[in-house]
Amino acid sequence: EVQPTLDMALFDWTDYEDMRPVDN
Amino acid sequence: PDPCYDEHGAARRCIPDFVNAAFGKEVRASSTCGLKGPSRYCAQDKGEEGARTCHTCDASDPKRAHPGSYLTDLNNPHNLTCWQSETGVQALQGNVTLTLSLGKKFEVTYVSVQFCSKRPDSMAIFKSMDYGKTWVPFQFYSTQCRKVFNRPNRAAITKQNEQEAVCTDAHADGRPLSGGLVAFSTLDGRPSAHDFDNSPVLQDWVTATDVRVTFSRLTAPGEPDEDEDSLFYAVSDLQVGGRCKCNGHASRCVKERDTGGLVCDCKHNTAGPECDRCKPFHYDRPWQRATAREAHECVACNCNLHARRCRFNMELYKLSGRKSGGVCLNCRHNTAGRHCHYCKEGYYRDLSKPISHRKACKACDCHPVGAAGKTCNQTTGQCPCKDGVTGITCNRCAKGYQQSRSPIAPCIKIP
Repeated sequence: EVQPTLDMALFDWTDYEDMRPVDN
Repeated sequence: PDPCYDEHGAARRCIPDFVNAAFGKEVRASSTCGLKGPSRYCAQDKGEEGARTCHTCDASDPKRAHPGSYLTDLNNPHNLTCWQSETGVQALQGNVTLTLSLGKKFEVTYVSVQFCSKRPDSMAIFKSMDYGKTWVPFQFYSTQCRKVFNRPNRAAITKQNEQEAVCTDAHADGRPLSGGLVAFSTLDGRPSAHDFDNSPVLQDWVTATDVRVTFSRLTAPGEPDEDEDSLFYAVSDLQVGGRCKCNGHASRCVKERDTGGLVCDCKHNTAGPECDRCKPFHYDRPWQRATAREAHECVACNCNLHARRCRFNMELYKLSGRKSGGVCLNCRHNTAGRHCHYCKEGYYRDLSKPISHRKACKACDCHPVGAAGKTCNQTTGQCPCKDGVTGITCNRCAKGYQQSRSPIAPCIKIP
């Protein structure tokens, strides 16, 4: 079976603001 | 059939017809009789010694005018029409000049002046290569070269000075008393003339946009004095034999529609009034004049239909063994490289389409968190995935992994 695509809402962007994609 | 291509369609050198470039063109004379009212002149009749008759020159009377247009009209030996200068010592002070504009660059083979009067003792032929801004001497004639033109008489022409004017008294033989011809052959006696194709020096030497003939002195000192009204120059025909200069890339010259000027009908992907440069986008090789052996046609850059402009790079041309030196500019459709022949960073080749297709490159679309970078493999499109991440764009966790909350390690092994 195919794994679901990565859910961007699950990521904790604290400390990684610079990585957060603009549309996220 | 186009003379610029052979029966197989291959380019070959072509040259415009040999013409009298002066024919029918306007000649500006610095002195013409009868312009300031009727003036008298006397001339020696042909043949009979001493017999001379006098006439009136009147510019306002077509029957008695001697305008500059007579120099380049149809020259009928049985009905000579002569341009004539003003008469008398005063009028002939300084030079009398005839200036002819050819309208574009010509490669001149000869310049000839057919006299109605006796040939002058001293005269010179000049040419301009910049439409009359500057002039250089083509040839000097005088019985006193040193004194009149400060040049030795009949100097030897060597490879070192073959693109310089020389002086000669070869015309000085007084006979015939009228109707004499002075003809200057531009390549005569020039050492490189036999290999003109490979002599840029002589190609430059024969090139002219304008020709000027100056009459410096009618008679040599010590010659019997002539009456005042016998002192004038008269010429029936000024000819400039040559070919429209197109550097071997055109077989004819045509009038340009908007300017009316004369331009070469350039072939071999060349352009410019003398076909002296490559057409835009045809810069894969350096422009060269065509020779009998090689047409040196300009070649279009290969940009796989992704660019409209390119430039020539000599280094690349030499590195390619003098085959190809074009470099494409501003490749479009996400291509890159000298020939827009690969996909730029962040894109990969869609191998189901030819490289010249607008959609030959597809976006890598690498996942902003799952992929370690934006650049994917040029042929497969595979993005560089982080540990535990999989998929062409690295957008999901691999088997045995699950998504974490950390963008740094988005997939972690399932414990």
